[in-house]
Amino acid sequence: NLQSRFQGIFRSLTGKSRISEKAVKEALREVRMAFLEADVNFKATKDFCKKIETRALGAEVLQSLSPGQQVIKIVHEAMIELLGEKAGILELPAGEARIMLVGLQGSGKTTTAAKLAKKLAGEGRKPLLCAGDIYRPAAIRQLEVVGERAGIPVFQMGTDEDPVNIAKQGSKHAYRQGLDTVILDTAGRLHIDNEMMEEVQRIKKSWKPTHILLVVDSMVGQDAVNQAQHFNEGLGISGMILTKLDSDTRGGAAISIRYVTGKPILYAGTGEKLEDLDSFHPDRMASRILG
Amino acid sequence: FRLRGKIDDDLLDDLEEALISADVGMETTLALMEELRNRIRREKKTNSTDINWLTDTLQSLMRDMLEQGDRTLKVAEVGPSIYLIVGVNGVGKTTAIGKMAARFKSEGKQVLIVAADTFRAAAIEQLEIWSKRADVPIVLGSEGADPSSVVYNAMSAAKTQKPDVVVIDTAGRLHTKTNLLQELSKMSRVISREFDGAPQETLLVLDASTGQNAITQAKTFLQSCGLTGLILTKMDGTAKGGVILAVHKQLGLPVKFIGVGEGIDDLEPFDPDAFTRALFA
Ligand SMILES: Nc1nc2c(ncn2[C@@H]2O[C@H](COP(=O)(O)OP(=O)(O)OP(=O)(O)O)[C@@H](O)[C@H]2O)c(=O)[nH]1
Ligand SMILES: Nc1nc2c(ncn2[C@@H]2O[C@H](COP(=O)(O)OP(=O)(O)OP(=O)(O)O)[C@@H](O)[C@H]2O)c(=O)[nH]1
Ligand SMILES: [Mg+2]
Ligand SMILES: [Mg+2]
Repeated sequence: NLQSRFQGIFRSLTGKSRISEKAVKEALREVRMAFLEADVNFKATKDFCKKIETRALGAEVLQSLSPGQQVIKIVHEAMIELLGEKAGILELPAGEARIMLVGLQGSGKTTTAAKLAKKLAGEGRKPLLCAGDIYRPAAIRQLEVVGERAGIPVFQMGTDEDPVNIAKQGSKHAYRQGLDTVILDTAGRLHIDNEMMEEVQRIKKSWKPTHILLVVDSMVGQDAVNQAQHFNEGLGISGMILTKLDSDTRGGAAISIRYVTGKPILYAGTGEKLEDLDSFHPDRMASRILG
Repeated sequence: FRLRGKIDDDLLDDLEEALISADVGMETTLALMEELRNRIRREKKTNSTDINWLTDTLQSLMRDMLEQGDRTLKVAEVGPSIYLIVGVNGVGKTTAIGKMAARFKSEGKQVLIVAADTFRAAAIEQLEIWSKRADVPIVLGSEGADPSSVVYNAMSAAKTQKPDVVVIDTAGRLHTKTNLLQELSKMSRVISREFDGAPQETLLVLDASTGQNAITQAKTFLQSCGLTGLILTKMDGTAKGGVILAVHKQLGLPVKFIGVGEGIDDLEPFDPDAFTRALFA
């Protein structure tokens, strides 16, 4: 961890009245290495380290009795600031909410849709799951099974219907059933697949979701920035959900996707069960990334 | 990736950035850059404008890292060749099996696939659709059944049907879940008990966009159920899959196939030359 990485740098300097700038810069190089090993994007790492350099070269470090601790404190605080200072909050309108989940193949959208529905039902909302993935074998069946387990109704129109229409009919169905929150599961897609990106753009244009949430696998490496940037620029997202945080991945992707989109990370997927959806906690994520 | 100018520190920094951005990882990148710098000194290429020499040299260093190990699938001397497909959640195991089944069938082989993911919602239905697409027989588990019993039933079926190849789908499982890894080694033991020398391959499926955690995944699966190779999926995205350099170097695991899409034909044998060239594209 950072503490042990810094030991070599600052130990030799204890007892001196002034810590050299050189030592601080060396410490920042260790921060850079730790970030890259934790899968934080290269450019995000560079910009982050530049940003904290000024603070790190300030009096609070150079005249400190424990400069290593001071640098760690600065890094930690800057990370929490970047990750979004308070825990994620999904703000839903009082009336009808339309939540669209998008993201790359296998990131956890279908499972997260059911988890989110269950969580919102527990908070007093009346959700409907809507099966917008008409491509993946047995995707609709998968949503039906997890929906059933979550105790949430599932709306589907089979695989021959345009997802735009499925979404709109889903909302009509919700209205008739007195349900106020439609959660639309969509097919996994590559951010560079123009046809598939056009599909979600069409859904957005016609169905007008109140929220578009990008679901990102927390084990993703440098590519996280590409994914998040393309979805945010090509579609516009309102927030993100980071999944599979029950793994031992350091999760530097969290920094990357925040850095490139500025959108909030709202939830953390922490397992395969339907209750495994937590609020996103920036402070816990920061500690985890630093290792 | 645009490299231009002369071979100086700025260019080498750009090269280092390209490698890290391709998920090659710090340790492997530094090792490659150090060897590259040695070669630059040795062949007196400092400040030379011979960029082609530079990229060719780096690519050959990377190819050397990928050359060892057998990239072909092991075939059983007697009885069916049994391939066990494992990996963490959502990486593309079930889809890869559908593609492999079609490929083996087109090679004139009798294929049997096994739906041993009895845990995840609609996993069995998903593989069943692939068995219809590939037109191969399938052994179905029932949801909630012990996956080892499904594997056992599949081994009995294989003794009767005598297929050339058996490919077994397993539930996604995080390498951090010891009980799930134990479940997997139990499945592997059932296979080797029924057929000597089986499974001929235990392949870890890795998503090309995975970061450094892929190394931990490979290490842990290798230790607990043994691995003979990798399948690298979703190479049709923007991720380069550079982490397999470290997996190959540290654990000797060769990539046997890459997934390049969601269609039944989107599986290709791994080509180290194409892979290293694409890393720089
Ligand atoms: N361990 C763990 N597994 C998860 C989590 N979220 C989802 N999964 C698993 O990840 C795998 C993929 O989840 P899906 O919900 O099918 O992912 P998806 O994004 O809908 O996939 P596509 O529709 O094919 O793009 C499944 O095995 C899930 O059980 C999580 O937070 N932790
Ligand atoms: N673009 C692309 N998508 C792929 C590739 N391989 C698999 N997928 C997609 O990735 C998603 C997950 O694939 P699955 O085969 O369900 O993955 P899995 O490992 O069996 O998932 P679990 O059983 O839930 O752990 C699906 O949407 C597939 O279509 C590939 O090579 N390229
Ligand atoms: Mg899905
Ligand atoms: Mg599967």
